[in-house]
Amino acid sequence: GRSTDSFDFASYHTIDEIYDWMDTLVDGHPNLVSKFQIGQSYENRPLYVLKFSTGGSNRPAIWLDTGIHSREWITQATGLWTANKIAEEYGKDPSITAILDSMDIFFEIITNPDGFAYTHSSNRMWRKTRSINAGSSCVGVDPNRNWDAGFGGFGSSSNPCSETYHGPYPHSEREVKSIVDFIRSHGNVKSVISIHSYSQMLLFPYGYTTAPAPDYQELNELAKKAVTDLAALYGTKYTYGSIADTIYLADGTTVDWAYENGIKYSFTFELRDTGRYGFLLPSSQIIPTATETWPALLDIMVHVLEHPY
Amino acid sequence: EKIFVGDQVLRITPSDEEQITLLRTLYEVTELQLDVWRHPTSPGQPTDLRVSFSSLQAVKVFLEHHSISYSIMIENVQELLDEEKKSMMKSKRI
Repeated sequence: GRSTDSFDFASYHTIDEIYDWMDTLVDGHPNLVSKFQIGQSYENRPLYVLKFSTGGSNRPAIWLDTGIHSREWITQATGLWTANKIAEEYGKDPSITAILDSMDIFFEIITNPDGFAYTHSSNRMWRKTRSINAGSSCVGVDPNRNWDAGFGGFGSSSNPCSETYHGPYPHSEREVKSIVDFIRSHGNVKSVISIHSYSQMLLFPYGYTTAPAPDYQELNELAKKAVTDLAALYGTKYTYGSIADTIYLADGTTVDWAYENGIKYSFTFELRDTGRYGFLLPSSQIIPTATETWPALLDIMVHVLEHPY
Repeated sequence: EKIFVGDQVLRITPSDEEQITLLRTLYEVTELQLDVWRHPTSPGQPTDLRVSFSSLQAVKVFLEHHSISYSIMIENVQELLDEEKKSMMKSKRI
């Protein structure tokens, strides 16, 4: 029999190893975890989502994703640890138990599989998808500029050679469209948390305008609590706020789309940076990063549970 | 496989809006093939830039000419990638 005990969460892994591990997780927690496919990538890799559910039908749900930018390896690695933690802590930790007794969690760990495979085989610095752009020799679209929320404007590029190329039209990327279709068809997703690296931030809408989101106050207070709890473990300092205020105007992002589609609790993390490694965070920091992020994720998920809408 | 021997990541700290504008102009120069890891936001906040070995001199001259403060965050990108690969292989063997 397979066991998650032999899996080394403190190491980076290839896509095949991660997809195998997903099956192991499902085998180990058959009454809690299942795996299903929401689509295929441009290069026809399966887009797998782990579902954590204790039953019920179309319960309110939380969506988590890691690795939409493929080179941000700490995010996929944190995703693995976190998915395992959710499964292991159900029935032990009162918060995650309460959440899963009422809600489902959907977790896409390899959100950009073509890009991720490419970072392992050909170019460790690859960020985008691997779709071919008509009329250009440059490959790929930035999947975090491809969403239909202020698409095509500030902080994105119309140049296919740019790292922030927004793509030919909203949801042109299968990796994005599959999530859009899934969340729309589900109809009861209450929170979207999209995880990136590496500048230690917890951000919320809007990115495409400096206008405050209608729920600004609540999101800001929740972000403040989450980053405070995150810092409690190793003292890692996060900044927080709207994307536009904290970084810069960025159009077509995941969380803006989610918020504009009625998902109030939409957040995006930028995980830790030691100030020395950027995207090349050593694997020895996977566990500390994931461990410190966990209480912040729990804060958001518990808040979603306690504030139905 | 693309290799990154001699590529460096510079941590650049613009002191005012004028320097931010200069950096944004620099980042647009496609011939330099710059890879922006962290975009400039506001004065005093760092921006990180991966620069290929062939463009290093030009970029450093530009920064020094405009008195823009920077430090070397990663001395040689390929060295880190080699360590990363070695660590993955070791884990796989175990």
